[in-house]
Amino acid sequence: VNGLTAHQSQVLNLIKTCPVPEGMSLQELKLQLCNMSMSTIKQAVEFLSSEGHIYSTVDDDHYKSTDAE
Amino acid sequence: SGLTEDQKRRIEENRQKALARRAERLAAQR
Repeated sequence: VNGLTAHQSQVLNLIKTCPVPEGMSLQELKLQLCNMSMSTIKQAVEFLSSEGHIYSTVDDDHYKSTDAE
Repeated sequence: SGLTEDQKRRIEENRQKALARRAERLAAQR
């Protein structure tokens, strides 16, 4: 629908729900998306970041959505 | 929050860059 794969949508939706200012870490994403491998999650994060859906916060392990707020 | 001023600035900069990328992508689609 939005031009994203199922994996990319799942990752984006989880990041969107994260209320803390530093966003969600890759480790937290992995815990919630236990059906996805870390490399799949990282690929989705990289794509979403390049498209401007998400951005890194305090370090390259934490991400927030531009749709939040 | 427990973030330093530096971290807050970095987050805001990255947010602005991401919004610019998003706008660029959307413009390219049209």
